[in-house]
Amino acid sequence: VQEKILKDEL
Amino acid sequence: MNVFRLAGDMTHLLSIIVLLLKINATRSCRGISLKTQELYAVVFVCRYLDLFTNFISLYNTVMKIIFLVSTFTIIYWMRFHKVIRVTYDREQDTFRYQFLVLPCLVLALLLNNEFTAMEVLWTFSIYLEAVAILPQLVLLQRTNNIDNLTGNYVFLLGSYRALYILNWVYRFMTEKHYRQYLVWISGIVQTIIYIDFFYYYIKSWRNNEKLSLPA
Repeated sequence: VQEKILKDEL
Repeated sequence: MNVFRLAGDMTHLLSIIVLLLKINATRSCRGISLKTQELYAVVFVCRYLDLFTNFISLYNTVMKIIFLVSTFTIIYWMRFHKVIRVTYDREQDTFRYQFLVLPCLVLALLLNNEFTAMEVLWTFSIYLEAVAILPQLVLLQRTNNIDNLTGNYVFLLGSYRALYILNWVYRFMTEKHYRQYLVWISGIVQTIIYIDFFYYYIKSWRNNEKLSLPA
């Protein structure tokens, strides 16, 4: 399971 | 933001500008796949739902809006513009949406970070983006006379995700909490899909010949 991911990409 | 990410975004932006210019200047969308454009519209709508929920930066917001507006503009021209729509290669652009959309949807439902609507749609957009170019590549193979701008468009679009891979490597090494395996694998698949095209694009450029893809 991944960490809550950072969605700062396009 | 690192230099690879910025270069990737700029390449992506440039690819869309090239496409807009090509269609607008030549009043023709010959060689352009409407299916790929519509798949990108789905990708952007599903991914950028967070425009309403999450502010990241002005840059981020502006770029998202540019991608959405430009893609819908292209679709509008190809479907409804009275001069441009006539030039659309309808009979050649036969790839079936469902072959791409359904597997990506199933995969997003099974493999995601969190089982919520927003997160599944976001993941779906990542998977769909990886394969959305396929109708365009099939259409290029069927086009005898690929014009330079169309070739450049596909080349820039392919380069964008390749640059993102360098960005991910950089972020992996510099940011501790940056582990986006689903995105990385999809991005690598997305780039691999272009390898054949890259090969013929570079070959035609080096030999100063017109680009053509073997059937």
